[in-house]
Amino acid sequence: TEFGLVLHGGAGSIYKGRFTAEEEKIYEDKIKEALNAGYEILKNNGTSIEAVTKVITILEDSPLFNAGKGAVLNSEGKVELDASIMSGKDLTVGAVARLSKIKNPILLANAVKDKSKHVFLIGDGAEIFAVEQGFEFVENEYFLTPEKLESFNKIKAEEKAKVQSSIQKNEEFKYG
Amino acid sequence: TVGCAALDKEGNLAAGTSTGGIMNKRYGRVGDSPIIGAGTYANNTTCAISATGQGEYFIRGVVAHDISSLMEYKGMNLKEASKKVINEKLKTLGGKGGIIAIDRYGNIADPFNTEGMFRGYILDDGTPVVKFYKED
Repeated sequence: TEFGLVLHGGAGSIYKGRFTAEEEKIYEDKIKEALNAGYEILKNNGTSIEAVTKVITILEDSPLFNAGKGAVLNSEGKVELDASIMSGKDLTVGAVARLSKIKNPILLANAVKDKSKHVFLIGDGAEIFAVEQGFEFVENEYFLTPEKLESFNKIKAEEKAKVQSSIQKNEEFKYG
Repeated sequence: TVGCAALDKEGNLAAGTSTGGIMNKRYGRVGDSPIIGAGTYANNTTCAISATGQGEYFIRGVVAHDISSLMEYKGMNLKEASKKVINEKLKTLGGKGGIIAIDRYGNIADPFNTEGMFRGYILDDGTPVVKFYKED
């Protein structure tokens, strides 16, 4: 095989029966779109790094996956994003974590790899580096989707109920 | 989490991973996705890998680099090495998830120990293949 690529879109909560045929088709179409975009780059003599960043950017921009738009929320109700990229040619690396305003974390990871003497930047430091590199910033709300917000609210409600139940049990124990 | 591993016409491999982490994660929690050697790794002599799953276990198992090392030092092929690490080592640690990988010959591997993993590949014949579940 002269060239090729493989991708994943996560392995959490994916089981037969969870998705309707229509929903499966939506996922399949988006994955095919990403595969074809990467293929075009490789076919036209683009680099593996270019293919990887293009594919991941498409998946980050889609609300279907847990990356970029559509990512899950942390315990504070905010989206915090992480990404990394590595070249097998020269073992150069770029990684970023705790981003809250960068639209495409994989592109910032690639910039850390190519335009920084460092390997791994996090939080405010990573975002200041992004400003210097002219990156696109978005509000944290950009990443939120109604589905993820609903899951988050459900988890928080369950947590609250657990705490209340535990308080009640302690009181019963105390009186008992 | 999303990830991609690619081989170009020059024979160069690359891998990348991007994620939001775990729902309701503690503020400041970092998983394996940005940790090179755990969730992402590429080396032209072996393969390119991106992982997805419970990040803490992938960090403890140094999963991506481990697969590459088994190929480099033990002479295993990509499928053998990745199956061993996901189905044996990661399972022993108690972690759930999987990886996608491509080697310098264009061989693909996508082992996982969950019910499903969104995944797909396309090789130089240009036919995209998409799979969701264990049975696919």
